[in-house]
Amino acid sequence: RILSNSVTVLTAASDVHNATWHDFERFLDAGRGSQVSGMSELKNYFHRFGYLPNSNFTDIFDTDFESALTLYQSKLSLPVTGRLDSDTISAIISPRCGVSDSSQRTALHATRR
Amino acid sequence: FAFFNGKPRWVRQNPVTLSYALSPNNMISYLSSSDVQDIFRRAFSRWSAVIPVNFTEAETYESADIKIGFYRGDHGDGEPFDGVLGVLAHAFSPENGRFHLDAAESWAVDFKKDKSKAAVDLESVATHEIGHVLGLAHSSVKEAVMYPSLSPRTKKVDLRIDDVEGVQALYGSNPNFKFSSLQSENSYNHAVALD
Repeated sequence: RILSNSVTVLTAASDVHNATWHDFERFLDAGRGSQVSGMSELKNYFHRFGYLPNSNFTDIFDTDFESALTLYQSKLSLPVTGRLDSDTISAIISPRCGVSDSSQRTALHATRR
Repeated sequence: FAFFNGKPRWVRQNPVTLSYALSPNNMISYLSSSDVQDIFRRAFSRWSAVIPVNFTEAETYESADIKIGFYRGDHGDGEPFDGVLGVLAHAFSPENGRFHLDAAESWAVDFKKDKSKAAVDLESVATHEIGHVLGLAHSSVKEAVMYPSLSPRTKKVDLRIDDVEGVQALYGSNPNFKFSSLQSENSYNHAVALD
């Protein structure tokens, strides 16, 4: 089980993960102002799970993304650092349920049939 | 614990009885159907032990309140699955009843027999998704069944106080349930994770 906050654990985790979110490991230690190619994919991840409202994203670690990241860390009971630290990256690449974390959004367009 | 927007729940005459069925056309060939049925029976029983809701196996898939199936990729609900790991499953809030698992996962019913590093415990995911079917959103409590992530080769099947308080806020308490019964059960999750 992925519990520790060491980079070694990230490597162990990636052994069993496919490419879906594996690439997010390269954002380790990124913080506000960073520009890393592919950051928009990570923003899409946060959008998908209810942390970022917009869907037109750049590769810049901006203040909106920092707020989303802080909210994510808080929601998942991670240390709230506002940075893509190893605990946060471990959580992001961990397999999970597809339902949004935002209770403000009704799950999966629920309708009564 | 948290609820979906509008706090939807199943509204039925008391006692609430919900039927469920596994899609006969969307199962996993390497899993025995009796194993899968046993797993879902146990998963539903964990929730019915704490709330006044009964779950029964539907006579037909079409008539079931809760429809369960394994699907691959884009399966028509706007939430395509993504292959091995990543998203494991999803379910719809009340009173929709759809409950989908990603067929691409290496679903395990017994980690002693399944040695895959990417094996995912079916019973843990089933118990989590039933929480969504009942109206619970994701919890921030790491030990709770309703926490959104689950690592491979980890079993987390026993409801925690957070799960119980959440679902009881929607449906009330099963008169036979005692919070003291949770304590001893919960050591199991941790023990299996260590194993």
